[in-house]
Amino acid sequence: FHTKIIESILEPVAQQVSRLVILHEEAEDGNAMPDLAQPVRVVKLAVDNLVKVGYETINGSDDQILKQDMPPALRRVEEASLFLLDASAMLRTDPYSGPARKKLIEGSRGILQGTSALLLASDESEVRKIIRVCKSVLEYLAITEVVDRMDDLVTFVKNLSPVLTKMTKEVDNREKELTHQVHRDMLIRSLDQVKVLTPVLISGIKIYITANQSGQGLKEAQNSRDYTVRKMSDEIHEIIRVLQLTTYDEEEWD
Amino acid sequence: LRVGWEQLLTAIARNINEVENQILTRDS
Repeated sequence: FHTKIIESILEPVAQQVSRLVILHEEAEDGNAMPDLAQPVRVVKLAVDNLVKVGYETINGSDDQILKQDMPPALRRVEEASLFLLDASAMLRTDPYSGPARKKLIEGSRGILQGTSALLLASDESEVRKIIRVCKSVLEYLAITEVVDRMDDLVTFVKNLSPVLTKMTKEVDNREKELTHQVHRDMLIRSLDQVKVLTPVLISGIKIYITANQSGQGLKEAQNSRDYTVRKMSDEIHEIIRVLQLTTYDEEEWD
Repeated sequence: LRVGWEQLLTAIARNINEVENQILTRDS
């Protein structure tokens, strides 16, 4: 689990499921199973609610990938809850039923897999939102070269500042959410670079404008400004790349 | 094993509610 919230939700139930799978496989103890009708009903109710909320989210979202990713996960959870219902009905007629136990395990696993897929789909959608903010900063950086008057610079800074602040805040929050220290460190490093480079960029544009008016040192001023823009853009591209990493990279840890 | 299944189903129901809350929070 690559985020703390997903880990905190799924980890306890994942542990329980695997423990029970082991118990089930190792301890075909021949004991009668209890009547699970009531807890299974509670699960079914929770699933029905989740499915309702899930489809509301899908309908209310303009994220096409989320719209694509969520329905199969919801179906997985729904199917799994039917397995649990089946199992509980089977156990009522035969509390020793082996197939019923198997169905209970399959249902429990299915719910875990489905909810995990749902959380991932929702999380990826959140990441896409942060990436959109990063891209809007990139778009502003791309128009730096047209800023050749002081009043343009004022407008440029006025427009760039809120998007940059938003990006910083969101990447910062995301970084705190991640469980992989290497990814966190990469985000912190790139974000720090962007913070350091921002005043350098503004002063670079100022120098360029002055040089443009005086006609002296224009080429150097332009090169220096473009270099800063490139460095900032590279760091933001790196942020976008790292935001999308979910897998644990052994080499990075080594 | 008896207690285990009831506990597991209770944990699953709680898990589903938490997932629902998480999706709602994200969505808002």
